[in-house]
Amino acid sequence: TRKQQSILGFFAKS
Amino acid sequence: MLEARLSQSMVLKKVVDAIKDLVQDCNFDCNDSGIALQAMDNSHVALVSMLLKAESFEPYRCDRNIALGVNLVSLTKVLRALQNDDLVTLKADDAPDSLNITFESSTADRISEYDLKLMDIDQEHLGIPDTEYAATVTMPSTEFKRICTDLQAMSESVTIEATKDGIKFSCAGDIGNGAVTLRNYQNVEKEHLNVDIELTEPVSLTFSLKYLVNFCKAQPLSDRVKICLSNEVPLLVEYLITGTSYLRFYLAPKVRD
Repeated sequence: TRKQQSILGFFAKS
Repeated sequence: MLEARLSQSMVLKKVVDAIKDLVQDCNFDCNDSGIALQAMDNSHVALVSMLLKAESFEPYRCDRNIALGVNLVSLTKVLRALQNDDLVTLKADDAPDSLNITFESSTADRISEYDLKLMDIDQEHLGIPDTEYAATVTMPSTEFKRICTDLQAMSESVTIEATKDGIKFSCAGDIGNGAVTLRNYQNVEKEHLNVDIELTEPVSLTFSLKYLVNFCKAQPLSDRVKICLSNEVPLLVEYLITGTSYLRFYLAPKVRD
């Protein structure tokens, strides 16, 4: 099984 | 104040149609360089980034930063009234509580005017790093849409592998497996059919097809789509609008549990 990652893990809040 | 007139008005409708199922409320950030939008979907898996550059409008005037907080379902209701070849003009004050939208028929015998109520949207802005992608594929947007919808019939996820042999979209579902492989292809007479694969290193990533199929709602914007991949970073799917204006979608990958 694969787990969906969050976009927030890659792009930091600016 | 903002005043922006768009002769290719269908572009606005196509952009809204492309993103309204992914994001509901978003700010259109206007400044002197154009109108930008950045929004995440509710589950924070995908990000939409749009830029309509000032050059896409004639005239374009915006002397201050203005955020237009728009509910896209409401904007869609207004854009229903837009007809092919209409000119559309957007107007707003410096601190607006409504957006004035005018449609003019190309023969100038009909003018439709709407005021859309705006909302305060506290939106988090994300910094998108400049990325040198390991694989960049440019292909017909209809082909990409067909591959995603066909594979979605079999599975929730697709693995996209780019190697020197081509780009392979594969899926595994309850009823079996499926795969589509595209190789570099050049058609001198019909360049829009070209498949261009630029590769610096092999890539393999898995994504949710539900989101990819959603991104393909942007297909009417352009007959070409650019897909950028690097291992362990979000996928970028880009549709060019007019000139260098663009609609981009980013999608976080799925990883082994």
